[in-house]
Amino acid sequence: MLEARLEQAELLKKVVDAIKDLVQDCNFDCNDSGVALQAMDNSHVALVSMMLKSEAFSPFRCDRNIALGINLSSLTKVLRCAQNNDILTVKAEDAPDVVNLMFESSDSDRLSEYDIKLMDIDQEHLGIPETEYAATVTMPSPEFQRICRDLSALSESVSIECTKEGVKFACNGDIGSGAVTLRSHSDVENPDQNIKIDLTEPVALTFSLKYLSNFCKASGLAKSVNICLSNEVPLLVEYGLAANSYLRFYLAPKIGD
Amino acid sequence: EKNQKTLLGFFQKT
Repeated sequence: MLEARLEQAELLKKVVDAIKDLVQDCNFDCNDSGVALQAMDNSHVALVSMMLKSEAFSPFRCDRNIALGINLSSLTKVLRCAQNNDILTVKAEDAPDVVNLMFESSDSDRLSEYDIKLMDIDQEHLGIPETEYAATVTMPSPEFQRICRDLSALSESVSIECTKEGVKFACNGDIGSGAVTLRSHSDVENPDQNIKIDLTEPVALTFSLKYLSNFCKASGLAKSVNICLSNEVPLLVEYGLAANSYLRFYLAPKIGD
Repeated sequence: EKNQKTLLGFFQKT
């Protein structure tokens, strides 16, 4: 059986909020190392990969592999019934029909329990090759979100160009063009504002802003975001979570102009 | 969407 207790329901609420507009029905694959999810959007352009390691829970117990097929809109409805600070316990039997979610208020005696009916989801699983990216940009997640939002007003696509000079987000649309260039930046007083660019070779790729803006819904989960690029391969946008856990988004490039 | 590649050309189904 599965029994996983999260100190704060907020984590799962935010994760589900960040991915529910991209993917609808997902298997939460549970085993003794934690809870993993991999799902592609309907058009096979973007992929979500989440890993909540067993250390993120206390306690965590999962005796055998269990796939919990859950509709994210149903899960959202139930998670709305939890306060951010509630303790969340997820329980399921070994061959379950339902998953049980229990919310406990940390400062009162309220205890809420919900069951969600599970679905049989036949999901395509993709092998993601280990990639040494040519460029990795680490920047404040709100800054990345703002750039995506601002450029979305002008164009459907953004070109991301990394050179030793910095990283340039540029777009070209009907009303005109725009570009934001960031250089490496280190702020000792305010390390959350740091911008780090690790580059082994220059990279230039074009991506859909609609998808990038969608990924940015995860901005509330981590203060910084890693944007990993190599020419001719999908982009990786990674939000690190506590206990070595993560929420990653992969996006196929567009054919440049 | 115009000019959009998919992930299937990059990642293999397992």
